[in-house]
Amino acid sequence: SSFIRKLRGQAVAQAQASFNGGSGSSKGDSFLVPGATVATLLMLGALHARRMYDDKKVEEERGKGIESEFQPDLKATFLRFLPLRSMSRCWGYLTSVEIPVWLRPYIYRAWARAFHSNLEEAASPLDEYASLRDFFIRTLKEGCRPIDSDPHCLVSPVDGTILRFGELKGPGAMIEQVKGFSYSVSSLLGASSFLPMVAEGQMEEDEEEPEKTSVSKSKKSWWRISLASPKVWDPVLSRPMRGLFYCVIYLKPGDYHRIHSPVDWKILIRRHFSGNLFPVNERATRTIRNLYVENERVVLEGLWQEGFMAIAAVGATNIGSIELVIEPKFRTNLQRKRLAHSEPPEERLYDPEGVGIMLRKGDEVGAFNMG
Amino acid sequence: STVVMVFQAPVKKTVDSLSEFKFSVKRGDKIRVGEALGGWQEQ
Repeated sequence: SSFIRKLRGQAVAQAQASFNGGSGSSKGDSFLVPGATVATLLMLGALHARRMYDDKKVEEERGKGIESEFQPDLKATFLRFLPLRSMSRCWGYLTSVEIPVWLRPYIYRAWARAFHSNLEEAASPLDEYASLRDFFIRTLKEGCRPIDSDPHCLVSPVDGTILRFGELKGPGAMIEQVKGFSYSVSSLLGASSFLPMVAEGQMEEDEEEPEKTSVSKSKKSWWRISLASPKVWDPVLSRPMRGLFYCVIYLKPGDYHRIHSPVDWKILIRRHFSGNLFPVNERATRTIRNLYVENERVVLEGLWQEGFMAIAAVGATNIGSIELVIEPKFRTNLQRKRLAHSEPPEERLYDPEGVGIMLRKGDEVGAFNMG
Repeated sequence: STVVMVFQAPVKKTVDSLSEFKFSVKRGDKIRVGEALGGWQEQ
């Protein structure tokens, strides 16, 4: 209100100056800057309020049992023409600019208030995070995230909101993005994935006629892995007596953005898909087709005590880069060298000795970074 | 950003079997690192 009073005072002074002979042009110029800033702040505030309202509306509908349906719209189509990767990289550059020490707590508190972050969990004092990017990827105080030690459970690898989960049945199994649109698991993880996509009935048939199976894609993939990692390969693990499940977790901007291991497992392969960088918020899932399959993502595949395990970390416009603790030199959100959209993923096999990288439940795997 | 997990877990082999993986979360639930997503009982 004091700012508005100041603005009003400036406007009155300008009016008086023009009334007295029009010598107030310099004051008029000085009014433009705060005027534009206020307009920008008001616009951002309005957009944030509208987003909060939309989120609330979706939550209310979900509470009533109404599912949001897939409805492609013009805005989603328009997004395809935007240079989202460049925008993401620019955002990353802006957020990595060092902030004056005195200003840091104010900016980080404002961020925390806007996106509901818990600052008490931050491992370091606020003025020690040199940039918003550093603050965003902050670690937590020891003991803030106790890991469920039950050996018969999987724990969440991230802080976030559960969007979807369920069991995948039969070959070509699909994960529902929203009601009315689904994408295939093999598109998400990659055609060369060693995903055990053989249905139970089909497996029995295959056992009777083993020659036929040798041509199937999934068998080939398993064979490839069995050759590549003989020490960990156990045919019992691939038996379809175990079900195949999935879980989709969305991380809001205020959430802790590091990824941890959900179980004790061995990571055998990393696959990097350099796709688009569409936003992945609630609205985007309802309007952009194949959102998770089109976006840039990193897939880690391996084995745990019950068989197959894969984690796909999907990037977005604002959170464009994915870092891996297990492979520090690995980089994503790089400038595209090729224009072809359907380029194959870049793969790295983590098992020169056939062992892979062993991770314990709760170990840090990677992180999402700004831009 | 989003994380998608795909994994194998035990399913019911017989009617009496308890060793079936079940999710312990609901859609829309907020979850934090280290909290159980689901589990099964040992037979």
